[in-house]
Amino acid sequence: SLQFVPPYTEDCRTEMYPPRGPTFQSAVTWYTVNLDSPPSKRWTEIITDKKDELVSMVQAIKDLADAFVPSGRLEELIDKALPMMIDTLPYPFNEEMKGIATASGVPLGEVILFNIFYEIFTV
Amino acid sequence: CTSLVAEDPRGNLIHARNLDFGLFLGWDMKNHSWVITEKLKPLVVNVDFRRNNKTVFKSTNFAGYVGMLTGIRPYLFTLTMNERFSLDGGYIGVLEWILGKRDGRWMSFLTRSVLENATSYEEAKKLLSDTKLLAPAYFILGGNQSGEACIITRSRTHSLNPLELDVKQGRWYVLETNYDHWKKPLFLDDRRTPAMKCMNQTTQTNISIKTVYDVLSTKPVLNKLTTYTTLMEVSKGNLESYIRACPNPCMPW
Repeated sequence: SLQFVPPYTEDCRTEMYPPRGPTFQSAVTWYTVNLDSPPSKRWTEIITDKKDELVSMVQAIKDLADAFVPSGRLEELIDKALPMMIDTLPYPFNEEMKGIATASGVPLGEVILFNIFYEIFTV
Repeated sequence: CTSLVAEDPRGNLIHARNLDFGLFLGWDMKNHSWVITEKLKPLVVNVDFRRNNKTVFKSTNFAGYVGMLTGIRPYLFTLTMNERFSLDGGYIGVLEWILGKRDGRWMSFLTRSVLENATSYEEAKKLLSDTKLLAPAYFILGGNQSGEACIITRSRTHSLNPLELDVKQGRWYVLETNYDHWKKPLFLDDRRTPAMKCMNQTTQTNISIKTVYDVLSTKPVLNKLTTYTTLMEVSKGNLESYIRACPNPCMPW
């Protein structure tokens, strides 16, 4: 049973496993990343599969940036300034991000923003 | 986010988490959902990181994100991180970084390095407790022995009030949402109380991957920000993840 007022706390659920029903959206695909590969090549298989979804997610973040700064200056800052810091980021993560930008066609600045979002988001 | 590590009566450790993300980043009125949360769900992947064709660690990731939020070093330790809010936040760390003061670590690159290089619970715990960070965070770490689990509450420079499993004292699980464990959570966002109520109702006798999944499926522990649930058992080297949905009525966070 569920209380129909926030926070909609419900009685402890049981028998939910194996996952199914309205709270289960889908399973998760497995991939292998070979750490012996050059960093810029490691994520190519995953990004090739998930390219459209990554582009769509980055676009949603850009739309958000434009909502905050309609002039588009924030987006310009992301695409121009962030790539300048790529070589200050630790190896091999900087090389892996370059490979992700190449494999997805997403501008490097936006890949970097996605990867440092945790620190940025605390703003 | 809600992360927990529980010890069953046989000393096995179960580590599980809901990853909730996308708060205030755009609300879709039509679908009653968060824009970024829904964009992240299709990016969720499980990754087996291998070297010399052997598994080094496994993780649940967002494709395109090279850091780690959820991972297992099979048979050694398990690690999840939850977001911590503090006025001395990441924007200060980023500013210092831009100004050239670069002695801190980006949170998700630290967790990636720990999963890739640490070879024991104690080593992982030391790295996660002592390394200077750009942003505050909660690290929830499980080991491979009875009693090995802790919540590491991190400011950018210190580890505050580490909380350890203490089965003899009746603490057979540790649970972290997004508030310091020694303070009350924000009343508007109390997921800790319902989660602990359900863990206590389950009891240690009945704790398992299945019943932990039940706890993480109970509203508001499950909410509109929940992208995935991951379940890990270090003794089996097992990690499984599921993309979640929260049917209405459901808390936005």
